[in-house]
Amino acid sequence: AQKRESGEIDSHTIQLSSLFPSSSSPCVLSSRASNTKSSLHVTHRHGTCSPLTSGKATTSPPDHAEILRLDQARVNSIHSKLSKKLTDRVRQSKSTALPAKDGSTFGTGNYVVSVGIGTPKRDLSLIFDTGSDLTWIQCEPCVQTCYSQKEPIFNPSSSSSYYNVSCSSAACSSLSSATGNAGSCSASTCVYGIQYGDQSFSVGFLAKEKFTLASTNVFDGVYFGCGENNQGLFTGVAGLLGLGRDKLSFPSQTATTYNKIFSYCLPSSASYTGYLTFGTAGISRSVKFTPISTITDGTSFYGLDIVGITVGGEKLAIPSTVFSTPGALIDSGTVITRLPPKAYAALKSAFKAKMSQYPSAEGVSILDTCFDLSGLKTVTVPKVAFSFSGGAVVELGSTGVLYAFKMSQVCLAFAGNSDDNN
Amino acid sequence: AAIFGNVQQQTLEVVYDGAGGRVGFAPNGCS
Repeated sequence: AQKRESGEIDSHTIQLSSLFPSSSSPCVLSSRASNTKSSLHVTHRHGTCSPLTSGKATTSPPDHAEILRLDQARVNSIHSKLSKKLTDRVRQSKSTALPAKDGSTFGTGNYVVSVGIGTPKRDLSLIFDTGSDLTWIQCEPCVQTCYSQKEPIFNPSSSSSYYNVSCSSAACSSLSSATGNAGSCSASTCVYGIQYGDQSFSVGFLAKEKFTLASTNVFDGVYFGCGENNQGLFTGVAGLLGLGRDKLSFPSQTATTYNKIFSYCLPSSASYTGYLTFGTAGISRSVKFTPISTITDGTSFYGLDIVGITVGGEKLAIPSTVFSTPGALIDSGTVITRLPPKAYAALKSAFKAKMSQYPSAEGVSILDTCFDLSGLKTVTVPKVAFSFSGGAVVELGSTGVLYAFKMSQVCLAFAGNSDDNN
Repeated sequence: AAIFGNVQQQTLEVVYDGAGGRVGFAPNGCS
């Protein structure tokens, strides 16, 4: 009753200093990742824990405007991928040819894990991505081009467990669903190509290699891309770990061991590590499940059915068709949650009404609901919860509601899509 | 489609069960 009195039940009180972690705080390792056999540390690419910044955070804090610009590019390419799949289904009944703009924009790729590859094992930092399927790394001799990366570039000729894949193999034919491009042939070796909408791409040989997770979990013959021509926003990292739903994704290739189950906790700030665990080890008993929705069938995305949003204990009056028409998905590589326009409008107005005690501030990029919190030590924000099909109600953490540019510009961390159908 | 992004995923333990055809969330599952 006391908590309800003071409104604590339906709101978070946040120390504003926690929204601006100092870039020199020492790294705090996730105990879960350290103590679970099938767990990897997840580090923030630009933080003090990242192997790419050798212990100190990158001097220049990430450029928020750039992060949000790239985030929008990624969202646009996810939408185009979905609409292409949708028109593919429509195309069976029609003969309209549509421009294929496939691949997903890479975005800012903030979360990195270290995976052992080859014999002898080489530990390489890979960005993990639930929104794409093909795992790839840069490979010597970089026949065309390689971007700069922290660790030495993998050299397949120095690994005794490396094999190129022939063009006639089933894995080569399944490249089109994993990358949006059919495999091609070079001297009877299968060649892959994956293009990300922001001019990032990787092209090279489809190969098989030994992967080692957390030093002891060894997987022989994992299909992956050995990139001889790589360009784009990956600077520093060695490649990408594809966690999508296609048969070439890493969870699908290790299904006999982990049954396509994995879980993660993202680091809540750049000076902490989170974890990525394969299999069921350590999964919290309080997990609430929702079925993967059919809207994303035929794509590699993990679809969700959102049925409602609650702000500060008040359920928003949003017709369920607002969510069901465009559908929803979850993506580790998208930074800011995108909502259908009507849902975002309802969230924004309810949130603003419960934040009326704070002065408004200018919006930034895709975020249009911002507050000036200069001079304050704490901020009290209404709790936001999502209801998913199957009865799961998920209350977001205090760091899941705000995106802080500076004290005078702290914004609601949601954005509306451009139209009701995407 | 709506997209549940990684800012909102912070402090949640997110579970992908590809074989079971479901996704799970554990609020405060990361502490």
